[in-house]
Amino acid sequence: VKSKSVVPVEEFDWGRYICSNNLVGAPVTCFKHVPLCTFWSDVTEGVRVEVLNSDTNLSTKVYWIAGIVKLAGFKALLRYEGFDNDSSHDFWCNLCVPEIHPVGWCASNGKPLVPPKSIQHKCSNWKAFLVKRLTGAKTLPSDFSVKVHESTQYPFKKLMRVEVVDKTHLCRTRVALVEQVIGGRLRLVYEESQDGTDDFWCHMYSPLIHSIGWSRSIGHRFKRSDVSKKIEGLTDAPSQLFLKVKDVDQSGDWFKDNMKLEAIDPLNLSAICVATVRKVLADGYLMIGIDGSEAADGSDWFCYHSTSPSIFPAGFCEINSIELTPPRGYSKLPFKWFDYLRETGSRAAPVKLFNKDVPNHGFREGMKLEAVDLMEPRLVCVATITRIVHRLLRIHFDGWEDEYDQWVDCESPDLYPVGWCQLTGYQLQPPAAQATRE
Amino acid sequence: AAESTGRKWEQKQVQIKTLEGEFSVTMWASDDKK
Repeated sequence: VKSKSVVPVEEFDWGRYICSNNLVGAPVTCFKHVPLCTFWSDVTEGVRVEVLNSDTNLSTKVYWIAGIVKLAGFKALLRYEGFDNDSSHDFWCNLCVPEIHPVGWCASNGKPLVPPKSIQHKCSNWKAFLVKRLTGAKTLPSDFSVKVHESTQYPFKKLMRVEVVDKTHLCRTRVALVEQVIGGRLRLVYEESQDGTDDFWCHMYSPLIHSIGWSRSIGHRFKRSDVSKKIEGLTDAPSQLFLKVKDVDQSGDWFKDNMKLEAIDPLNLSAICVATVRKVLADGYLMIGIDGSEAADGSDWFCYHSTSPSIFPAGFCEINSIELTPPRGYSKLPFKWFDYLRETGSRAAPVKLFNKDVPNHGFREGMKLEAVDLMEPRLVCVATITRIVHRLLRIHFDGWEDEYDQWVDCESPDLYPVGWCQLTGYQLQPPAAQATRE
Repeated sequence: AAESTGRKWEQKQVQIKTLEGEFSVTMWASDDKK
């Protein structure tokens, strides 16, 4: 398992990074699980806002109007009205911070709009100038700050109990308590942890967490807690808070034990591997083993739902020119499915059983974003989409070698737009410098 | 885009306050459909 260490946090400036390299941030509308996703299609270049005027000698806080020049996730490059084509005073701002307001907010709150001193001499009639510039232009809705506040409230609360994958034995779940909620990401502490440090980070929509009783209901392995001390205030997280999976019909032609397929290796998300259905559970869940690297006791089998975008029919990699990782120790290379199935006396899982939906996700290669390092899931890092195969995204962590890349679904709740960390107060891991990596 | 996400663009009279005085302009803002 390859994992990264925390990079010392220095000031990372997304705006400078984007501008100096002429980069593109993935739009907020690509991330269905983040605040304001459905609203953000109305936030475009040219939209005007009221923002603090930092170019003034006045001692009191004054504001001026700025227009959006460029967007990168939640961040916008703004230009004060009056600078026309002069970009020298452009500045980046997260549009969801309390200092950004719709046009009209200043008047409602008794704050005067004062032009920046660099351009004060340029115009003798600012009223006429503003009427001309603003009439017919777009601004944010008057309840923008309410929308920001409402969309950053989360239903999971501290001391709620959940079932979560055991990070040391992927084949089983354990009970954990919600210890912290940041931006919908949960820090879960396993119930038997003595000092509260045995924890696991995941998003509240992660397929790795479930309501209490889920494991028993589908026949999944579960590590029973032996907790002697009862903590006051514990509640089981209500089942409606968890991600719903599609209902599937297991009665007809269905996955069977020993069927072969291709799967993202949960211990090396850079690799898609030859894999086997080890056990068929209820409600469409499957225990999958990675061929050639399974523990004898099945302790590294992993639970994927049959509709998971992380499992593929045999031949998926070849069709899409992705390198398929053959079983460890398999010497007959290049790997050929036809030969392997014959040699192992097994059959491939039918193509029709896999999820073939490809959402119109909007991601493009080269787009920048903030992505969880799923090998160290408390870390949210500066990242780039380097390849797109249908709904599958190849995520590269800026400054790190390609071997740390991860295959992630386009609807993964572990992907966030530029500025998400700043919005939620989560710590962002900047691109690694060569010296840090060493 | 607003139409497809359950909101509509509306013309609004927006108040502007400068050191010289107050006036209003007509701008567009998207709003949740009533």
